[in-house]
Amino acid sequence: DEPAEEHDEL
Amino acid sequence: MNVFRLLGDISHLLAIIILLLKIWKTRSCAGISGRSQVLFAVVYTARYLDLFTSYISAYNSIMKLVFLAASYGTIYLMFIKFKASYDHNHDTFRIEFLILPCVLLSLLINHEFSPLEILWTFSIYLESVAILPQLFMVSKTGEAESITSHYLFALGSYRALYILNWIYRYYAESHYDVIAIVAGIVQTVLYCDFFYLYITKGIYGQ
Repeated sequence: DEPAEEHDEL
Repeated sequence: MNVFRLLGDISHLLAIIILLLKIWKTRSCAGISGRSQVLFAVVYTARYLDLFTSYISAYNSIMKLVFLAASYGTIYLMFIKFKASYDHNHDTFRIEFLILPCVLLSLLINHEFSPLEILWTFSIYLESVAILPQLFMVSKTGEAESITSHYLFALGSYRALYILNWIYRYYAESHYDVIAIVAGIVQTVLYCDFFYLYITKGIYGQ
């Protein structure tokens, strides 16, 4: 699983 | 930001405005599932807690605030102001059957085991199925007012447009989020039967 990043979507 | 994402957001915004206007103008929330609306309020609340922790853009923050305000506004209209018109006899979908599996799944499958990330994941899973009480209500009563159909069409289109946005971002930015993509596809598939009826009735109906 890829690391968490900022969720830039709504 | 690409055109699919923008159209998706506009479609989402339109859905929420249609619903609020329908309730406000007719002074009635007949045919609307309060349970779905409560689930959406939970979805936005869990997802947009990041308003306090990360800033992405003014657009992003304003849209989040609008969705939260509109969602709680809808709940206020349904459960307080126009409570008498709420059709609770037909709104009987057991939402614990949606919430509990989403809680479990978000604890098991997430990008990072941290409170905010789990809440974000939970909101993505819950959003994908939050419309089920509404679709159940429509199928139970056998009909939806045309304005309710427009609401459902706009709301369903939003995630369908997001799928195009994710395809675009995958190729243009090498960006993808498996959790959002899979849940978004599930969400869109749930609307397919409704889309089919909406389009065929719209074209061949009346």
